[in-house]
Amino acid sequence: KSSQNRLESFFKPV
Amino acid sequence: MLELRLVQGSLLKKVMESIKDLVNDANFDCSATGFSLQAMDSSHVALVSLLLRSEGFEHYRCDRNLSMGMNLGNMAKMLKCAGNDDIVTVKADDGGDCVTFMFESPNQDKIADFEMKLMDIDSEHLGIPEAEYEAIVRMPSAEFARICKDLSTIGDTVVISVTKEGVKFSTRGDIGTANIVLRQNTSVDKPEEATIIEMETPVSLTFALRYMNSFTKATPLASQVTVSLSSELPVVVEYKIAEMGYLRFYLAPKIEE
Repeated sequence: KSSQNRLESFFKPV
Repeated sequence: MLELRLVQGSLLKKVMESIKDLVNDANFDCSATGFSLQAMDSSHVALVSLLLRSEGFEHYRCDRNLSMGMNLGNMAKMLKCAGNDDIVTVKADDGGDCVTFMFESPNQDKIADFEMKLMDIDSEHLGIPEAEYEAIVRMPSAEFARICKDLSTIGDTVVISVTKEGVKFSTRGDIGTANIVLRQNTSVDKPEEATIIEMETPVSLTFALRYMNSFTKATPLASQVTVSLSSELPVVVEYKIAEMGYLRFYLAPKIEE
């Protein structure tokens, strides 16, 4: 089983 | 006033074909540096980053920074009407509500202009810090596309593992499993056929093949692709655009539970 990360977990909004 | 003349208009056609299915609407940003775009797919799992540097254009005029919201599907439709050898010019007025794409045949005997309405797009811009990647794999782009396509017939996700032995692409599905290992290969006659693996630390990450396959639509842009991996970071799949810049795709990894 695996779940999908979202980009905001790594990159912060500017 | 914005006026960008690109002799190799086919580059812009290829860029649009590469990204139109991943992102629906996006803001193109124009500045003295160049023509750029950053956009996420609707589920915020993948991000496209495009840069076409101003020096790569035959003529580049951008009086002030301009952000133009476009529907990428519609833009791709219009650019599809340009011939592969056509010179493409992008024109817009400051504060205007439309953009014009002009296509000139190489011997100037056919000139077309297509005007497209711009749209207001609230897009979130993510800050992407410079990172040191644990492993960087450079390989033929067609080989990468082939691997992603083949594995997606077996499973939905790919585990990319880089060790001293090489880079391994693995998947698992209802019918069975598949593993494809590429070793470093610099002894080929042509540099575009080389596979080069730079590894600081062994790394293994899982990604959705659906997105990887979408990225490989950029294969016609470059003979080589660079895949940069670090644990705890989205993978970067980069296609260099000759003399001009790059098309990069970022994809967030899946978490194994």
